[in-house]
Amino acid sequence: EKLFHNRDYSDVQTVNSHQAEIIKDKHTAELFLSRYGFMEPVNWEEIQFEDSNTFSSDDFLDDLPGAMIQEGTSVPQARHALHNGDQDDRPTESEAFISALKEFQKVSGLLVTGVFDEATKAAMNKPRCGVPDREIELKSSIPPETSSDLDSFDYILNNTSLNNSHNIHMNTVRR
Amino acid sequence: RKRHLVRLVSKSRHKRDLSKTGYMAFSKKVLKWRLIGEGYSSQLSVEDQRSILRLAFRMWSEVSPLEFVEDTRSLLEDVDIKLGFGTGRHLGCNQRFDGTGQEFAHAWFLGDIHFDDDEHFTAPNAGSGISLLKVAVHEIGHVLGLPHIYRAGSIMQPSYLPHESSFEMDWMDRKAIQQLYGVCKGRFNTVFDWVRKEKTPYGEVIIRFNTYFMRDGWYWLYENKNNRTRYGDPVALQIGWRGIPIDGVDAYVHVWSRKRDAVYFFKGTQFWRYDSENDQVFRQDSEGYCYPRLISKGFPGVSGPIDTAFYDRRNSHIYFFKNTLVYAFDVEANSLARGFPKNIRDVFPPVVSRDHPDGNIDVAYFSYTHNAVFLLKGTRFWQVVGSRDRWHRPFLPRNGLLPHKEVDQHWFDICNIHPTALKL
Repeated sequence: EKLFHNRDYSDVQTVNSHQAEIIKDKHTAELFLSRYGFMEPVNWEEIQFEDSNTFSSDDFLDDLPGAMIQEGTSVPQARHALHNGDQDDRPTESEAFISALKEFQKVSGLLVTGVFDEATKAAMNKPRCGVPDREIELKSSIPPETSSDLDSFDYILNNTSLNNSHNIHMNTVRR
Repeated sequence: RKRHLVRLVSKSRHKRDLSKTGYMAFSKKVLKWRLIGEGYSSQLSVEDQRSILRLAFRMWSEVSPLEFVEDTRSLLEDVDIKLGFGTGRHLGCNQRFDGTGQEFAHAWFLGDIHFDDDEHFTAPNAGSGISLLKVAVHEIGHVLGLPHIYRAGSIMQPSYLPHESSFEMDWMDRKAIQQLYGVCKGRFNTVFDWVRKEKTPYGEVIIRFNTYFMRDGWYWLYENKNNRTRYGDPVALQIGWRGIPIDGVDAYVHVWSRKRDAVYFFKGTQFWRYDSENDQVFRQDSEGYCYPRLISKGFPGVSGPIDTAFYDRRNSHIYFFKNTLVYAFDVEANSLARGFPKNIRDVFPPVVSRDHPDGNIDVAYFSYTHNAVFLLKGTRFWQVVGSRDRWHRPFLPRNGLLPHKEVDQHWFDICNIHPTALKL
């Protein structure tokens, strides 16, 4: 049952039932690096959220070329997913991990060792913003966006949150 | 019917421009925001949350042409930026929060901002927890189109740095947002250096000055050393300059010589004398004059309204500007100087023939920082040739106007904010 607080919240005990997963090993580090854009997601399904079917019903996204978008992912990652198009020239898994680690160490002002050391672990566990660090460049093979594309694309960005979905339809009706 | 269609289309189609950086940006200057009702934090009072967010938006207004207004009434779809708190799965967002630690907030381009209410958000300067103000300023930066910036001191760093007690947007952050939205431009009513005498603890009298820009009912203190306005400006005139008209003035003149030290504000046909020691206008000064007085009474030969004026210490003349004419008033003789009024081009000739404001100027400002007189009109200024200029280049005309430059390239980030964000 949800706690009901005193008027001045003086009785708020920040008893946090859930704690962010500590970055402590290579696996969690890989998740961190892929989530914030330093490397491609290794196990794409890993990042799936449970109510995945709500998203795919949005036909705007379906017509994105080559979209392997999993439900529940934020649209910036959707652009990230597009990157997967070029499969066969990928570095090996450990190389990708090391180069991503080095990149993270460099931008975080740490010693660039490529080793998952304590300083890197501490930096990864700092409180931080959830927006990815890396903008993922769209492949040049994707045709340049026309302004109308841009509008519709922007519309996706604007209205990805579920509680806006009725807005999407309403606007469509109005237009 | 046609007009209705235009309004309909313009309302729903937000025109986007990629600007030079390729990052997306709003093409509207006034943006509406709202803290969503079901997204209030359980850790701070609603009023605290709203006032911190209001300050966060104001901080972006202070360094860019954007203005932000809290809108609690419009339809949700007409609100540009929606903010809310949540834990785990929240507000219908696709990206679940991870509980305490790590991700404390995220933002979507041109749209929503979500805060993880499992984090311990605190008010500014609480000294503990995560400053909601700092996180909000960072996330708003994302919504406005800025990415993460890995530069020590940048507000757009991805990781939270708790130990900075107070933070402000540094020069590079300002340039980053101005890359997307341009710099602040605008006309001023007057610009002046306010000179005050202060006593040191040892009883010595030292003379200080600060530079002020006034526009309508607001003013900014400009810190010349830091090339920016004072943090937290603009402020309403009635707060800082008691007794002068609250909707702005036409001119400020400081008559300062061996025998005189008097500060005047001019508005319309009247003028006020300012008591710098008590920081308010005189009702009656030591000479028995009651204020406001008619300009024509105090300065025979001159009548308001005037465009602007300044006092030239070299010849103890006040130069009043009105349309295309200049009235030089001899303070010692208490009359117009011989031969005045004259056309402004005759008194301040152009160094480059067609480069001249040709009257109706906004401001005539003598700057102690630059030891020079500037004439401002619109977004441009002309510097008056000084004695040092003429020492290097004797051929320059006396009181000539050097080619114009842009005000915003000389005095930086003098930005409006939305009136609702003004502290009264």
